[in-house]
Amino acid sequence: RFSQNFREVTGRLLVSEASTYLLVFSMEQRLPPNSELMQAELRLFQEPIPEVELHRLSASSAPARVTIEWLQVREDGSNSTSLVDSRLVSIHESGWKTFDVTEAVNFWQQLSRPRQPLLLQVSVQREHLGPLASGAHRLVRFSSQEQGGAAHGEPQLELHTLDLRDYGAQGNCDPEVPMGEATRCCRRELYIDLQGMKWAENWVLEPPGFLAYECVGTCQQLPEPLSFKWPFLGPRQCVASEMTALPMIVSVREGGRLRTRVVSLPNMRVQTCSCTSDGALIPRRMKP
Amino acid sequence: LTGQQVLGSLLRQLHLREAPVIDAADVGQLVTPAHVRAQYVALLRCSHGAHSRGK
Repeated sequence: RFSQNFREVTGRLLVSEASTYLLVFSMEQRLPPNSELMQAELRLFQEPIPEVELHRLSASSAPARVTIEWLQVREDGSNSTSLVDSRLVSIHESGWKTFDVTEAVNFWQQLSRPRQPLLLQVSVQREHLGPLASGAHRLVRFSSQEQGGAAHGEPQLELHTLDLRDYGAQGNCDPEVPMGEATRCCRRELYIDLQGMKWAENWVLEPPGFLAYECVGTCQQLPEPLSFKWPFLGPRQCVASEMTALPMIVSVREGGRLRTRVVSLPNMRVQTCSCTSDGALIPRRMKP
Repeated sequence: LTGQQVLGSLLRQLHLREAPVIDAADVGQLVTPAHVRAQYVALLRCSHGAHSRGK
């Protein structure tokens, strides 16, 4: 609004109504050490609509939108939310509803210790706006802990993890042990000799060569029930999961004169090898 | 990683189409200034600390 180059456009608040729940999960020691989080599912029990209300609703009532956000309370007291899942639920149907909150748990894992509990904000909003939209979304209610026990549908967080002692990589390869078909995924030394390459002659000044490393070996595959549960995941493969850049000093001609220059080539050296499935979620880096 | 991939990355960084051909005698007289060397060493240190995520 302070720029002279743009005309100010005023917005009008159409609707601001949502029933919001805040779920708090104590997470410390819930995730086993040396394990990989495959999926975190939030299960909420949608309560049936009271009979009286049911008669008032038309059979084609619009669905309600349920949105799950991860709530981060910062040290200075301010907070921020990150959207992790959102889906439509039918107002007429009751029962367990499942949401994918893997990203929220990934964010929580990036917090510095001691970590706050996992905070999930659940909001129920109407899907359609306008004069014909109904307020039926207000009838969507989820069971809470106060109503007593899992049998009555209190919110649940299901964590699916893989033990990396079995399913992970093993670090650096043992140079004494020859590679075989059964060699477990590891990082092997691979020296790139720049001095020995014709194209690098007289202009690549540093380094003369470097240890690039490579990921070799095989990974243990998921058992059948799990690959059925996550059909979108490809086979687990041994891949470079962390890389570092390679700085170089080169000589280049600029304006007819030779000059030295520093360049940094991204993703040239393998830092870590991991077993991972094609299609698996890459954890988003949390913003500072 | 192959030498050709290193070359490809290097050419992209320098916006060059092909590797420059430089005479050995010219390079022999070239002195790397201290600030260039310092920048190189700083990047080397940095690359040991900061990792980027691959796949």
